[in-house]
Amino acid sequence: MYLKEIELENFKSFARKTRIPLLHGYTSVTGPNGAGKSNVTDAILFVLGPKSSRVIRAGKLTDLIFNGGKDKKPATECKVSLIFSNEDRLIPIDSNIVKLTRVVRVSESADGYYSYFYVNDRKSSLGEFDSLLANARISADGYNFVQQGDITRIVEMSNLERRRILDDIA
Amino acid sequence: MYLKEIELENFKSFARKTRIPLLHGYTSVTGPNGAGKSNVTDAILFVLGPKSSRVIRAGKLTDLIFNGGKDKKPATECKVSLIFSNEDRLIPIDSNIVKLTRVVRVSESADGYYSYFYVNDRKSSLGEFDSLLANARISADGYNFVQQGDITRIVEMSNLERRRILDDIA
Amino acid sequence: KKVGFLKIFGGINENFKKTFAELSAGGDAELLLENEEDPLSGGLIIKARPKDKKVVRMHALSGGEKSLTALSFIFAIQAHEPSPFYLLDEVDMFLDGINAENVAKAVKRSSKNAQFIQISLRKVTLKESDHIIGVTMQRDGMSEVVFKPNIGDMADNPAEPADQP
Amino acid sequence: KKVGFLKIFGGINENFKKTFAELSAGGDAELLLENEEDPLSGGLIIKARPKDKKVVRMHALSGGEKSLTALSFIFAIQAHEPSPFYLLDEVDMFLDGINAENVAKAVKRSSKNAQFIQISLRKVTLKESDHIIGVTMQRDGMSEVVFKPNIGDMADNPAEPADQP
Ligand SMILES: Nc1ncnc2c1ncn2[C@@H]1O[C@H](COP(=O)(O)OP(=O)(O)OP(=O)(O)O)[C@@H](O)[C@H]1O
Ligand SMILES: Nc1ncnc2c1ncn2[C@@H]1O[C@H](COP(=O)(O)OP(=O)(O)OP(=O)(O)O)[C@@H](O)[C@H]1O
Ligand SMILES: [Mg+2]
Ligand SMILES: [Mg+2]
Repeated sequence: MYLKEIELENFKSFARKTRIPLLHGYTSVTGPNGAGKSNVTDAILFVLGPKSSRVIRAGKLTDLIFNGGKDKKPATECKVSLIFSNEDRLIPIDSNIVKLTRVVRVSESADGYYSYFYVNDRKSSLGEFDSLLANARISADGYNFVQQGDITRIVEMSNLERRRILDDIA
Repeated sequence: MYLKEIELENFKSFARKTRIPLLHGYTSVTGPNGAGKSNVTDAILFVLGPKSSRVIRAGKLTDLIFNGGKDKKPATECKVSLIFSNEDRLIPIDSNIVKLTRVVRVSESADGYYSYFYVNDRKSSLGEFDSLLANARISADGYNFVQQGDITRIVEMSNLERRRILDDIA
Repeated sequence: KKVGFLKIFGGINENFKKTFAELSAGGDAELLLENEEDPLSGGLIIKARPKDKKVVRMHALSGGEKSLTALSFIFAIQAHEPSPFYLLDEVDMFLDGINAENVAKAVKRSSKNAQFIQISLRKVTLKESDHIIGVTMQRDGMSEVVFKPNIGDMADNPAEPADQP
Repeated sequence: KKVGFLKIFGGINENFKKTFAELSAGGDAELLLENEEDPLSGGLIIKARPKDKKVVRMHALSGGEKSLTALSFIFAIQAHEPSPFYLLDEVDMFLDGINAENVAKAVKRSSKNAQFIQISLRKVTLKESDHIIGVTMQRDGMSEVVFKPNIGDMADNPAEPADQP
């Protein structure tokens, strides 16, 4: 199983519909400061780790929707799809390709947004995402994802905070 | 007025007596990780900012004495001198060269060390250092010295902590 | 609970010793519990000794040595519960060229068994990877993705001189 | 007390606007007080807008943009109470080549009026400086100082390719 492609639309600085095909092995992502590299990490965590907006540097989920950039109109919804190759059926769905899609749309409701989940373009839920990903041992909470600044945080944290990292694993 | 030379002896990783001549203008210091670059900053702060050991990454002042490195005997005292060119008499001493020296020696006393101060090789005190440096507007407490990690600390601190930086200046 | 914790601690400590020795090309390090009798009442201490030096407290290490130690700890945790997919965002920022290259080589080895995506500005890292993706932003504030970016064009990125290892 | 604080705040804010515009080659930024009536009861907000983008909250900026903003704030404070001597330790770590070069050029300009010592692993920075001092450590754990180190030898340091700007 591996991540085959990421599709972004109006997610943070990725206004245009953008496809990022990925391969097995070791891929590096590079580019100038502020280009949007860490926004790609945020897009992956947006789909895999719906539980916490802290993780994706946003005060509220609608901060993730393209804000218009220099001179365009702000968008009203953002969409990210992760497309996994699932030949080994690590994700318990009987299909070679599994596409997980998450959409957040601005709304008049109390929270200010609606959140939608799709599996292979079929409407789904946060609960289903959780159980599919748990089977594949892909979790947004562990250190599989080392965000920018995590190294400094580990260096600066107290001995007690460091021990708590091991508690979470137990 | 400028810093003309730094002399170190048994200060952290600088075991051998080391002289570092400096010039006007813009000097860069480079070298591999762990070579001892930041130890040079610590040496300057050791002389200029005797009040706080937090500043020089040491639990206790005796941590600043050469610990023996790979296979030598630990030293029992460390010494750092800062030699300033003082033609403009910014430091209120009537001499073209002002040498500030600080020594810390391991001792049996309650603190575990003795600390000595010298001005142009004449015995001095912490109080005299303070007043000489205040005149020259060289302070270890302001942001004249940007230590490794200060940038990250400013980015991560709360709005209240950032305001306190301005309070200290007032 | 204590038994479960100690088992995890032991496993990660073994990984950590191996990983630090590998990344620091000859140093040694270990994890210690502040309170062995009752681990959950104390903290976790990291002790690291870079090659040819005495052990010092974590905060007396250099910036690069600390970040290499933290990275070894992270890799040790990752090895404890393998996943098919990993993402590293600018973990090589504080490292000099030699250390950054050691880390990139270690990731290259791990990428035989799992997919790794590493965001980096360093040429030594870009050179080790199998594929490179470029992200740029035009003057309109919108990001774009470029495939097979020319590393030379990335001159605005810190990088080892093309003629150097 | 409040009057004294507001005077300092005003002065540093002016410096900060100028410095950020210079270092970010066209962005704009400012300092804001959470409570203008009673500044000492609230915090200090930093707002920054990189060129060709909308203003976002400080934590939504990129790693490099944040560090450029923090550095502008530090330089603004330094300009408020000039000193004959400054020391900067690896302040260019998060910056790409272009931003690191802008910072080095700004330091070069300031070094006409004061002495600057900058610890850095970046070639763009070493190139801008008037003098270079190398620090190395032999296998005995003892530091040594090298004058006129050959930048090429520093190949183990992140650096722009010698043939690139
Ligand atoms: N909702 C949004 N709409 C448009 N742009 C956004 C949005 N949220 C954040 N941004 C922009 O994204 C940029 C940050 O991108 P990102 O953090 O991915 O940069 P990066 O490539 O990782 O850079 P660095 O190398 O400095 O870490 C910021 O400049 C910010 O203005
Ligand atoms: N009392 C001491 N005696 C001997 N060596 C010491 C002492 N205190 C610290 N050291 C050594 O100094 C080294 C750290 O040096 P320093 O922080 O100056 O490195 P640096 O050149 O700034 O590296 P980086 O680029 O990673 O920041 C450590 O490896 C540590 O072992
Ligand atoms: Mg980033
Ligand atoms: Mg350092």
